[in-house]
Amino acid sequence: SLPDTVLNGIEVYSTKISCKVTSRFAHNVVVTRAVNRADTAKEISFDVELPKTAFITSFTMTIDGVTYPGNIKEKEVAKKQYDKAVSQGKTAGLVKASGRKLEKFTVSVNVAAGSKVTFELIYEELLKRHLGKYEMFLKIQPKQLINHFEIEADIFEPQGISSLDAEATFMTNDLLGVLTKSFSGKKGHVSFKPTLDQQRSCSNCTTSLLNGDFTITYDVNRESPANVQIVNGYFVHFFAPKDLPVVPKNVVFVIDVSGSMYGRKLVQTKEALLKILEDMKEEDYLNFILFSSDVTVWKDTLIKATPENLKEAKDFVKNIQDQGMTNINDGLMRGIKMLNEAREANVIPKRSTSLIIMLTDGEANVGESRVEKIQENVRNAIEGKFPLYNLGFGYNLNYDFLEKMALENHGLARRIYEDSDADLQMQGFYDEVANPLLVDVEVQYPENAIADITQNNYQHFYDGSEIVVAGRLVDQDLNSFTADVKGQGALNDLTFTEEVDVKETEKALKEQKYIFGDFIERLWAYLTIQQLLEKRKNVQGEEKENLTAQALELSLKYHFVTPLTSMVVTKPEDNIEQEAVADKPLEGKPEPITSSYATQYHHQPPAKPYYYVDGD
Amino acid sequence: PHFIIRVPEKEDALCFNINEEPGVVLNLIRDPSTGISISGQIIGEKKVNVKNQKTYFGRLGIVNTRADLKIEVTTQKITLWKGLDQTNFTWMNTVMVKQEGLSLQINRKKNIVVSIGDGVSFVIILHQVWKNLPYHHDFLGLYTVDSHRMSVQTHGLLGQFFHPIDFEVFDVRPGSDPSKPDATMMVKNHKLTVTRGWQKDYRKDPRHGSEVPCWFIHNNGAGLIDGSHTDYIVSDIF
Repeated sequence: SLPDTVLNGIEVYSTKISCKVTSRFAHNVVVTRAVNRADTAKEISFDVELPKTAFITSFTMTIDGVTYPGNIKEKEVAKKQYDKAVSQGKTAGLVKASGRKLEKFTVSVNVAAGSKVTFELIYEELLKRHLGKYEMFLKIQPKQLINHFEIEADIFEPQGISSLDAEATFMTNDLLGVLTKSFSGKKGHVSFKPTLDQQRSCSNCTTSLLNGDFTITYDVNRESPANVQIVNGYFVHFFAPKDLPVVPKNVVFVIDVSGSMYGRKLVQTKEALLKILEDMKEEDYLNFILFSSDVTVWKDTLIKATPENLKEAKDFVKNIQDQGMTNINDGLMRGIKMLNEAREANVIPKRSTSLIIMLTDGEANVGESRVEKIQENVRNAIEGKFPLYNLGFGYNLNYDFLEKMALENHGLARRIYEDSDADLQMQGFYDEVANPLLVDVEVQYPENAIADITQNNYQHFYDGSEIVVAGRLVDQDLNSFTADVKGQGALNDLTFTEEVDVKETEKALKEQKYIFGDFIERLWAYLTIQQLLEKRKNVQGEEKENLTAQALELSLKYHFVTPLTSMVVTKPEDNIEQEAVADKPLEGKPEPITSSYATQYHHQPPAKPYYYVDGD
Repeated sequence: PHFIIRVPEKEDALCFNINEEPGVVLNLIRDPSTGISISGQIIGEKKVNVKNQKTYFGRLGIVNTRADLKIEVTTQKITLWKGLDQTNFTWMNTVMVKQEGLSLQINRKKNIVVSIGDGVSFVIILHQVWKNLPYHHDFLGLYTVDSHRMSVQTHGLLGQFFHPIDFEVFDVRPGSDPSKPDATMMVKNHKLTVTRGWQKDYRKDPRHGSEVPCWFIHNNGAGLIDGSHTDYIVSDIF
């Protein structure tokens, strides 16, 4: 009889997920070792779900001592190899979007009887501070019991760790004993090593109960509002002041109430708005603009969030009805005009910040419906004075359009997934932007000291978030430099100054054995690529080409699978080497209809064409 | 805490101590005309029941009633109020704060320069000691700059000396400590026995300070200060 760890002839010896986080930059290695115990060749597959914000940097597959590495190439180059694979009737996409936060990397290979295989996937990401915490998210879903299953996370934060927690959705009392989490000073550690028996979904079951989300959250000490770290000529500057009063805000909610919002969507939207109204502060101003075929406003001007007005606002929200078509342009233009007029007429406090939150579930189909024209109208009306946040509810909408329009106007777009918690998603988004502590934030460095800095000006700094700027030191012999962060607070103008002793800072970090040497350079590259890709969405022509070229060069240099690159994985199959391609799926694109390579491999080529997930 | 009063007209200085219980709040400066007042709360050493326990300022409160502004400085943090809204900083910040009628520069772990209105400035120095010292802990120092910009009505333990003061010292004679002669001082129509000594000015060197020779007035500045030192005890930092 075969042990419980053998399923369909395949035994998985071990799966180890090791995460090393240094200054918010996470380097994750997932290694699985398996053997084919069957008498015949078997397919062994390896699935990893990784955050959408992560970049894959490496994948290798070792079969009986022979290693098959993945090579990261320019997408066009990889595509030629991909086309070849497709012409042979096989889809080659290795990565596809998976749920809200994740994308799924899948590879499978035929392994001869008795052969062993090791898969190793490495990906990296910069953990973002969100509502006061950094979060590292791991999806755990082994297909069978594993002899040695292990998650190890080592966190090193030069500012010192102030809190650390780890939890899993599949946690039981028994498993709690094998989850250890500890932190002291600059180091934190999380370990999770369930035994074989602890993995069983019931006492005699051969199925695994490890199925769900494993989340590590932590934060760092913030005695000082800023922290600058330097390694090998690259620096990163983290800025997150605390205990500042919240800048009053003027919010216009521009809500789609067209016929498609009928039913649960509108119910959830109302619930979210009612909750948001409860959280409004008395210093804030607000209004609601509803758009369908026409535009309806709650009040003609912005209204102070007094208890009486909020009560009236709630009554208004409760009575919102769906009707008609989708006139995005007029809804937005009305909201922008209202904010501009309020500022001009000094209706709103001088020290306050304005924003528009637009929610829609569809495409513009009445009034001005040309997306380019809507973008132009909005851009010209806002003139960079305040941000526009676009929430796209569901999938029947042009998300690219919403994202582009938001980015053009210093905001961002967020998809609201149609689900039971859609109201919570909307509230969650509002919570992120509800507490601006600083506006017009600019991070300044001496011009001759540094180069290649990432974005250094932000319209807002929100409570619980963090501004991260990275760059390169021009002068390697530089002893010190000063970083100034200027911003307008609720009551005053603030200039935070950070004196950086280059040699001391570098020496202090190098002494830490936790650090993988070039992490700040990689963090800088990661951030630069992300920002170049974002900027690229807003421009055309030569500028777009330049940004693309820069992002591509960095992606190739630092071996990141980004929307501009692909990783080609060469697999031995029946003595013929075949290739598969790992690409990065994009949020704005429709969900690809491809099946994963693993599923596809044993089937005849279907009649339907396959779609390639392409960054362009 | 010790007080040093520089008297430029005499190219000399006067000094005195105020010995009060930890927790007591003293009115240091009060100018009804500009609306500015500063108070300081006394802290003692870490160990109680120490003979001749030294006391320091551990908390300072600055108020500008005209601008509806309050600043509280402790050895841990700096809190700024405008009306009911507050902003907090720690001594780990280097930050310049500007708002109508106020400029506040915090220099990380060193000092704070507060400028109010038309240029009245105060410097608050953080004296840090090694945290494992058995007796001492961090304390604060207050220095005034441009005190002539305060009105003639300014009073308080320090504020009363913003106006010119005249004194005369005579009959210098050996004191109980051979290195510190005693003398007789005529000031504010009082005849006092004073002792030549030194006190430390920490503005330039917060760690070691620089020694300032001064005439020391005994008994909590009795005779030099208007009234008794207990007249300056107030109930609250603001």
